[in-house]
Amino acid sequence: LPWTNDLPSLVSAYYQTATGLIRDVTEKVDKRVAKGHIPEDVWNYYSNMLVLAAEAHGRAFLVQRFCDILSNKEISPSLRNVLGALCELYAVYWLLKNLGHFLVHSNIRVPDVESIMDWQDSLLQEIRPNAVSLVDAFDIADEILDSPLGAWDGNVYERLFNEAQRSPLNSMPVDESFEKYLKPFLRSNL
Amino acid sequence: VNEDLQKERGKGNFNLEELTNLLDGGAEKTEQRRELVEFFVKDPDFKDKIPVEYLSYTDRYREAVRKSCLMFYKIKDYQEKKKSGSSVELYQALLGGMLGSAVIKDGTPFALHYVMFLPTLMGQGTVEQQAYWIGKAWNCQILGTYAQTELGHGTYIRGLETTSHYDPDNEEFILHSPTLTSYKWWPGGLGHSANYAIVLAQLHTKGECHGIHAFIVQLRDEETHMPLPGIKIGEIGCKLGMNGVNQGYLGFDKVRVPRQNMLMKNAKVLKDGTYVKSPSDKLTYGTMIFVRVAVVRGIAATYLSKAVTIATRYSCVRRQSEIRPGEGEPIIIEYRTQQYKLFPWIAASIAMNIASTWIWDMYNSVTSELEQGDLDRLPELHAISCVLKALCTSDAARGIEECRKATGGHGYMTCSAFPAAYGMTTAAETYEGENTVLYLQTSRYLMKAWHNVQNGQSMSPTVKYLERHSERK
Repeated sequence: LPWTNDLPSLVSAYYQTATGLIRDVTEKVDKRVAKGHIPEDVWNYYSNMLVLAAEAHGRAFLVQRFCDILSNKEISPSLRNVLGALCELYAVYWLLKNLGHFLVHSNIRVPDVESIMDWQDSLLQEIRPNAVSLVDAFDIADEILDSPLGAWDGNVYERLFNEAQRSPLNSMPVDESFEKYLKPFLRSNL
Repeated sequence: VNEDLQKERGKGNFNLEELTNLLDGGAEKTEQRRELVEFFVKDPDFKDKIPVEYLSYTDRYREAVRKSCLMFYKIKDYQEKKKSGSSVELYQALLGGMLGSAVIKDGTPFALHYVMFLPTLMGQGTVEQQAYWIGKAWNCQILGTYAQTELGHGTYIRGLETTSHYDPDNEEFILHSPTLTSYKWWPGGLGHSANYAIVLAQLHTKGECHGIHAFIVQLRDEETHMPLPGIKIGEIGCKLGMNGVNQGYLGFDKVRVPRQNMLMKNAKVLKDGTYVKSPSDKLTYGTMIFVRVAVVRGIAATYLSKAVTIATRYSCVRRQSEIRPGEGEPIIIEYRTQQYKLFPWIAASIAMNIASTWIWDMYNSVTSELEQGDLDRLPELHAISCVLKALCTSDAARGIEECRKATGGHGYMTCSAFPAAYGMTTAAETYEGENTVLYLQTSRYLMKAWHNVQNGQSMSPTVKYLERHSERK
């Protein structure tokens, strides 16, 4: 089937890729074992491919679960739109990060890649207005975030400056290391 | 409120509360969580007078112990106020998740007591053992940990060296560490906090080794806290993160424990030393699966959502360079490169949250099936929990690092909260099964599944797709 930029195609591509990686590594292991090699050595020989197959399986699982939530009828259309864009971004982002496997194992072909990259940029743009609302919806209290950079009021610089005042070195205008080391050093005429 | 950030809040086009409820699992759960935050996290007693980063290593530990104890007193107050009993969820939320990390930034030495010691007693103890030990553990009359990993042995538990020889004359097990590499290494709270541990050791009886089994061992005197005779114990030293967790080492010099201290829900040793095999050797996977499932939500999704919140808000305040010459410095979230650093991780934290809910439900249903003796879905749960733990902790560490870089030099400061988040998440990549080992465990299941597909067998839900796509080449 020709590639189309939509969620069902993404899900299918993830499954095709996971299936392809699992099939390839299993066939390689089976063939080598059939030739008389010790199974455990064959397992070790192909372990990097085995890791890739497991990763692809896990990623497909995460994409599928994210998609499933979109079919929840209790979700309002506006939230469904936002989550839909995030789900697509999640799937597109990891597809492009692992493009080689998708080109080998799914129905994505080299000419499709440019449109997928464009799709990623348009998703970033689509999500942009909702970015702060999304993280606000995580509903993490300032006391939990515990970071001057991320406080709800956004008073980053004031909070950073206040944090600097908590450094024990700022409790005295001159630290004792001056008398002990720095002063003799500065006067030593090296 | 910063003006730029306030403007951003006006741009959203969905109902925030609806998403909050969805992520929490319902409006009621949101309410409960907020109540816990109000009661525990906003308590001024938990506020640091001096940031922990400026304390000495020893003082950091003492502060973690002080706050952990305080937390338990508060839990009791909370239960009295709510007229509710203890619940594992409450302890998990307070000790293993977001709330715990807020109160005790660098981890708590009590975490394993609730996250592993108690669940193992529940999952692997007989009814009598549960009746005896769980009450003591719930009331914190004893403080436990879970000692599996050894200095020379990690995820491969069949390679563990600690031995437990049964002595039928005295009806006791003799626990022994035959080599330095057999010393237990890394369990949280083991260093100077816990006085009991569940210890995994190779069981020998009637001259035969029966593999790894779990034993409850007293480590320290309940009155003086001194290590008991034959117990060599201490803490392992400073780490990249989690420095409040008090991870320890433990060696045994022929330490005797009563026969009743072997957890015997599945396998048993009778008085005369006769070994009664477990109906399935996979039943002992329960605690490990539980922790892996908990790590996906409690560590990976939690810390990633914190990191991305910090970095996104910062990006709406921070101004830098110019996009169009002469138009002034825009807020950095306007840059597409910045969006690329942030938005995929907002998506990832939601993906992890959704997946963790799904797998938590699966864990609960498989566990109740196990109680009925049905082990069919255990391999599938094991395989998916392994890969999810590996993938989510690795993604979270990568995402947190990306968020740190998105906040420049300010994110490099410890007060930004990125270093602590990174330390906690990278630790989770390593503990409860090093990630590569976990991927390989999942791939073993996948290879079997592929063979089964080729033989025309019907697949379980998480690998059903192999049936649909197996024809395609």
